[in-house]
Amino acid sequence: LVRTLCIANQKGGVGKTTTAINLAACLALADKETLLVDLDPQCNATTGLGLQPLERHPLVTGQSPAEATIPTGTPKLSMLPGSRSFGDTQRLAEEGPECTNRLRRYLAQAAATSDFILIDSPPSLGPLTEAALSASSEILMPIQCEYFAMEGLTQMIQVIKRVMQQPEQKLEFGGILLTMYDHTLELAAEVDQEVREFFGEIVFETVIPRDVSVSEAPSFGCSVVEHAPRARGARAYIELCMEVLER
Amino acid sequence: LVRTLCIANQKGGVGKTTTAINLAACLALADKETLLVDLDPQCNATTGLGLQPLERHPLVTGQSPAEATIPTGTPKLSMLPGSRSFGDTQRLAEEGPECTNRLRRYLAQAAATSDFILIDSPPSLGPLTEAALSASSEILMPIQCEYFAMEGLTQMIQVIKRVMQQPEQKLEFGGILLTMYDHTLELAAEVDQEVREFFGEIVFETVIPRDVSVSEAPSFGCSVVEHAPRARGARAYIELCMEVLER
Ligand SMILES: Nc1ncnc2c1ncn2[C@@H]1O[C@H](COP(=O)(O)OP(=O)(O)OP(=O)(O)O)[C@@H](O)[C@H]1O
Ligand SMILES: Nc1ncnc2c1ncn2[C@@H]1O[C@H](COP(=O)(O)OP(=O)(O)OP(=O)(O)O)[C@@H](O)[C@H]1O
Ligand SMILES: [Mg+2]
Ligand SMILES: [Mg+2]
Repeated sequence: LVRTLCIANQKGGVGKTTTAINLAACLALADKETLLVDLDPQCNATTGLGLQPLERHPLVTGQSPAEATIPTGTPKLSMLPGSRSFGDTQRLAEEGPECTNRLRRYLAQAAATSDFILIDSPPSLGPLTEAALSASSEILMPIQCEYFAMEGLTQMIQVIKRVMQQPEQKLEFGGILLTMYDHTLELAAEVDQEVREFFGEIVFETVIPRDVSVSEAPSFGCSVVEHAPRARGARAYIELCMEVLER
Repeated sequence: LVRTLCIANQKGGVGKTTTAINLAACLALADKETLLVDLDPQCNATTGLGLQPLERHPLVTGQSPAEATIPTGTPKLSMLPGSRSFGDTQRLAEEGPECTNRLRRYLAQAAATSDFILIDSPPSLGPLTEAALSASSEILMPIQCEYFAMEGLTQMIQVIKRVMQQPEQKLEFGGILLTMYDHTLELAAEVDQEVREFFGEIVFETVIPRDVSVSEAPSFGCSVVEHAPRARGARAYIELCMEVLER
């Protein structure tokens, strides 16, 4: 049975794309057939792997997953690239529940050949993110170890709860991941403690440290585990992958 | 004549809210009557100054600026708080051009008593950001010194150009601001050079360094210039303020 992880958080710049790319690469290196879906109009997950965004969005043009999915430099990791087409993004956003159905049908076709599907979503609570949540089996939520990190969470949790209550819904909480942890800052330790007290077991034990190798990897078009396998950030994403496989 | 600055960038976590709060505080400390408008449903600009988000959005309820605007802890700095009301945000987004008109009328009333109005916008190119751009006289675009920073810029520039070409439009490019510059990273120097080569004079000379005092200030409910006036981040925002006043 395929596991579909939606990597989502309304707050911007918390490490959604970085987590989607690096966790997907680790799952593929752990011999799982993995599909990475880029639903963000910024297409950072696509360009972060050295690939080109599509002119048109396959969800709008009706291209099948077999036609639109492309291989990456990592064996067992394939990608459904994003599209910057403003018109297509607007159209998907205006469709509401129909967009969710398209995405579900699309992923159902891709599921036949995948063990894991990861969806990178934009920094918003809009229709694209809601469609991604509805089409997923679990949500993985990166949280940056900063003050604003805790602020918008209540809104995000409300939307997640609403999606979980819809009929035929299979969304569960996959986990909360603390990212860009800088062990020299008191603020990071405070956020870590607060998040664990509030969310308990859901929070992954693995914490991703702030590590320049992680932010440099996209300029080489590959994941940090391939760019700098001995870096602290690479080891943390490998540990996260082990935890995800155990859950 | 009031100057209305829209702080915008589709990329998340680049320092929009941090720049909106700290530049607004510096303008107020430089004796300018300043209004900070929080258009982001996350309400980080509101909570970053220790204030409470509104239950309902004044743009939807029709409350006048005089009724909805509240003072902050900084003399000459007042705030139009944001609202997390999901319904109101959806409604504003669905209204399109009508939302722009409401915002323009709203800001026209506030303009009578302000020298500067700063608008903090969400990380998206959606209707709220487009309304904010249409109602502003200049755009100030923070760019993080990271790889993904340059990726989505072309889309952002297309939207800005489109807004500039609309009738009765007064939007100009106020400037590009490099943020979270870590002088120990080669990546930061590369992005700095690339942005200045591409955009030239538009880029502010002032660069905001990565400084923990900046990210801690919101937990004290005030700007970094009041929380840690001798910190590098505070001095940089004061320098930025001087540059904005000269333009
Ligand atoms: N562990 C880390 N160490 C250092 N830098 C990191 C780390 N994780 C992410 N970054 C950098 O932080 C920035 C934000 O990360 P990223 O773009 O993945 O966040 P995002 O949540 O996807 O942003 P958006 O909200 O725009 O989609 C990027 O420039 C990225 O390279
Ligand atoms: N110069 C700086 N030094 C250190 N940390 C910073 C600096 N500027 C911003 N930050 C921190 O980086 C994070 C992102 O900044 P901020 O929230 O202002 O970005 P944003 O563009 O408004 O995000 P969003 O896209 O979610 O609206 C915050 O936690 C903030 O405290
Ligand atoms: Mg992203
Ligand atoms: Mg913000």
